Amino acid sequence: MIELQNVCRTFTVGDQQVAALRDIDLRLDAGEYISIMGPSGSGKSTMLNMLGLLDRPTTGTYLLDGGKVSDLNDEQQARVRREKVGFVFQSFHLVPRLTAAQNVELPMILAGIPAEERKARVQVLMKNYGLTDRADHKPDQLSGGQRQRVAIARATVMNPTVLLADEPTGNLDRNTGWEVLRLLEGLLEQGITLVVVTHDAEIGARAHRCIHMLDGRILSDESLQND
Amino acid sequence: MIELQNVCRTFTVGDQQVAALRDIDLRLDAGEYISIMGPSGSGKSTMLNMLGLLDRPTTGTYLLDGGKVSDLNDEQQARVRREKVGFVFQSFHLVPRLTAAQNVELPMILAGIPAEERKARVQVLMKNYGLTDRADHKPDQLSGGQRQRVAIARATVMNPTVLLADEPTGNLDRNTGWEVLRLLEGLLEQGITLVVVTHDAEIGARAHRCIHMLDGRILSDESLQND
Ligand SMILES: Nc1ncnc2c1ncn2[C@@H]1O[C@H](COP(=O)(O)OP(=O)(O)OP(=O)(O)O)[C@@H](O)[C@H]1O
Ligand SMILES: Nc1ncnc2c1ncn2[C@@H]1O[C@H](COP(=O)(O)OP(=O)(O)OP(=O)(O)O)[C@@H](O)[C@H]1O
Ligand SMILES: [Mg+2]
Ligand SMILES: [Mg+2]
Repeated sequence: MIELQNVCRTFTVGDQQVAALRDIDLRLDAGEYISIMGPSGSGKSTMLNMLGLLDRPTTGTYLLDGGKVSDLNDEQQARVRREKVGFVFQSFHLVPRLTAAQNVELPMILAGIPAEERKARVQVLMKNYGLTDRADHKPDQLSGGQRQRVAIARATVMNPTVLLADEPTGNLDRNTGWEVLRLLEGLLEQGITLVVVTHDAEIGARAHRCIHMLDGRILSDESLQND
Repeated sequence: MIELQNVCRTFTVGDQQVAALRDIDLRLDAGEYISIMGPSGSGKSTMLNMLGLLDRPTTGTYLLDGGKVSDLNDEQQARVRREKVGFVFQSFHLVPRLTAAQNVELPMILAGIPAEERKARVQVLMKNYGLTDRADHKPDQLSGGQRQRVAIARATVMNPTVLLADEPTGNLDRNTGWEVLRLLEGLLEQGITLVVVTHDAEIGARAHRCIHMLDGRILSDESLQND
């Protein structure tokens, strides 16, 4: 479904070159549950941005359902992203002047979904993520973990085919983190592909497949004995 | 040294009242090592902001070395904060158009410290926090964990008497997190008071005293059997 072939991503800072991804070969099939782990700075977020069509390879090929993503222009890439990808950013990227509920609603407004259905879907998600009492708070009126949950709810609201979560429990206590993870794992039954970047080994071990990164490379890519 | 007496903090959102801190009695002495834990939304960041003079109680008293902080005006409070408090924010708050090194240097520039000493101190901190190769990167050219480490380095650069760290390892892998924690704990030998908000029970257990919060209250406040 998603395939990276020989993908490299280099950033340029002044006269310094940073090889954030080096020679990545990776294939993700529909319905997989994958965790990505590795030291700070090893390339996990860059990898996720690549998978989510938020960034393009410097060299190498990205195949989506067999077709080269590089053949798509920026607008076409953006459309595939909107329709197929849910992304939870490591730093949330919520819209500051919208409330929690409005932030979750935004992708549906952009997709032309009617108001009644939007309100219903937002209400369910707010409840699932324990945010009902904070629905009308703006991001700067929320705790760190509440912002993180808004970001997660927003990423799932359009029922994406691929859900990419960059350290979704980093600001959550243990119990809240497990609740959130169970909600994300519940989406697997709908056939989504779930990719979770995490620093928490216990969370990483729940996936069906665990990828370890180091210095921009894939160090290991193993199947785990989970259902 | 720091004492909160009967402190309450209420936020108003529209016509809703949020009691973020309820009836807090807390005393911190010089040289203590304290962890604060509790569910998402329980008031930990609000507590830390209060201790760091970034916020004022709605009701109740804040005593600093026996004197009422409420007797200080905003400018005096800001000066005490600059001179005595190092703060690691849950969302980092780095200056976007400054490099990592310049972000760490900024408090020293504001304090009038000469350029040579600033450069020397920045170099040591960059090395300690594994950021030497990223010194000239701006925050948007850093990974999440690298930003977090810049925020931590900046908080320590003025040798504060009180260091308040809001989830300082939330974006760090296990090894990097322990390295950072050891650096912070190393400052205890210089007599600082260290307060760490954390969701990680292993990290919380390293403190000499652990405070658990729930719904804006202190649930428990216990000494731990550490040196
Ligand atoms: N500026 C604000 N306006 C309104 N409500 C606020 C504001 N800041 C915080 N709150 C609310 O106060 C409560 C405590 O927030 P706080 O940020 O202290 O929680 P926390 O324990 O740090 O949570 P987390 O672990 O998620 O970071 C939360 O329910 C939050 O929604
Ligand atoms: N826009 C950029 N410009 C320059 N360098 C960058 C940029 N984005 C990331 N980097 C560098 O690329 C490397 C990989 O970054 P990335 O954000 O993918 O790491 P990460 O594995 O997600 O780390 P963390 O666990 O700290 O979030 C890092 O060393 C970082 O400094
Ligand atoms: Mg990252
Ligand atoms: Mg907080």
